[in-house]
Amino acid sequence: IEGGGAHDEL
Amino acid sequence: MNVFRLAGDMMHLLSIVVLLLKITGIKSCRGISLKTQELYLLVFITRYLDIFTNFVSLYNTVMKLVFLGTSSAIVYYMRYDRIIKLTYDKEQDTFKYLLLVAPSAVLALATSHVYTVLEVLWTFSIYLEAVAIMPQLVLLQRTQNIDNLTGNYVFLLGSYRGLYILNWIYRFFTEKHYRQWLVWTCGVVQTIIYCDFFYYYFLSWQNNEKLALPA
Repeated sequence: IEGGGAHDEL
Repeated sequence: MNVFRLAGDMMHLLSIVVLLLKITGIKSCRGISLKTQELYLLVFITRYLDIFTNFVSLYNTVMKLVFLGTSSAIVYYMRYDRIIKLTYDKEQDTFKYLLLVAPSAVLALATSHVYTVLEVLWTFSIYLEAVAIMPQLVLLQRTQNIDNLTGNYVFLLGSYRGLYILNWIYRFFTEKHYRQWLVWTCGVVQTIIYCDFFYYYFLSWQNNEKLALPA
């Protein structure tokens, strides 16, 4: 995931 | 997607539906902070800019559109609806936007993982969401006779945050590359902000009394 961030969350 | 994440999303959705029903049903937004609602709209706009470039799932895309649409509707009703806008406690809703937006922007610029517009705005939205409820909590403290719907709205919103923490704990143990101190820290801070409210919410529920926050 990009940046280790939760980009698949809302 | 795990059960905590899904339950969290549903709580979030339900909180917005409860708020919209309150506003349009009884034609009143008494006790609701327009500032918090506008900050949430800003959170959604800055976080979901990737809606067309970063496809995750149909579920994600639809939910993003629903969140953008419903929060725009709430802001529209509170600002422009002929009847509803008269019930807005403008004099009481005095929290300064800048107090929340400026630190979020500075932190986003200082800590963004990559310096692209989308990534910095995404990081900004994470910080801003953590504190966006504050004008609402301050307004609740000033409101006498908090109605059930307003209390339930904040309760559902807090539950969403709590469930997301469970979701992160679950993902931390089940996914190899799931490391995100930023989201964790902000999520925990945000949930702590609700603790005081939760305490009084349960107290009023247990004693079967109307919710009131001490000033």
